[in-house]
Amino acid sequence: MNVFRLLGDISHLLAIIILLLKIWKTRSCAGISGRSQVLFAVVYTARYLDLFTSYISAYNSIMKLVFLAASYGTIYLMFIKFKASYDHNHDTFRIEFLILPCVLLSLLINHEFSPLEILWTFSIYLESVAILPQLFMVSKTGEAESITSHYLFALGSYRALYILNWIYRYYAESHYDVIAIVAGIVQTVLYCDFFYLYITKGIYGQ
Amino acid sequence: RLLQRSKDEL
Repeated sequence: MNVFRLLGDISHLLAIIILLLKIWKTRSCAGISGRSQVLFAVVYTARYLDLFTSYISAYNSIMKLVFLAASYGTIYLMFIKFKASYDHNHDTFRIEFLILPCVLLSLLINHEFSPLEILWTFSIYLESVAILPQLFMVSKTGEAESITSHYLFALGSYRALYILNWIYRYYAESHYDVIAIVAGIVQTVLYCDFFYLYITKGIYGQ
Repeated sequence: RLLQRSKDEL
């Protein structure tokens, strides 16, 4: 563990908490892409299956459980409890165009052709594009509530901090994982446009 | 140690 990864995990946790609070407090999921949230739940489910097979640390196990619970909790709030406020008309990104390529790519490029490894690789590829429906929805509606933009800023920052973690690990532990690094860079690059808007204008209400 | 899957990362 290093400070970059710890800050990244905290930023990730913060993003998920901000989202849950926004939906719970405003009792509305307006402006939030349910499709992205479904993709995140698939990402965590595919990646954290090793929760039952390999114990790494209490921190690791607890965070995995928190991320899984929070992502399914968000889906429950969006599609069941506050379903009436879900904005179907603007949440239209075709997620099958994201899932299928990630499945194919994870079968072609992976560290080891075993079920758990393929699922992990699939989750890494899918996570890098999982935010696209949300960014697409924000661009379509032309704006985002301030709380939603804070959510996106924290979520985008998490993987950017992980890139610093990978740089650190390369020099400090001579460890690197090409698949995670390339996907993490793609994921962070996708936020660049949003980061620019967030920092220059605070995109809410524009 | 190079190019191994980062198993300890979330």
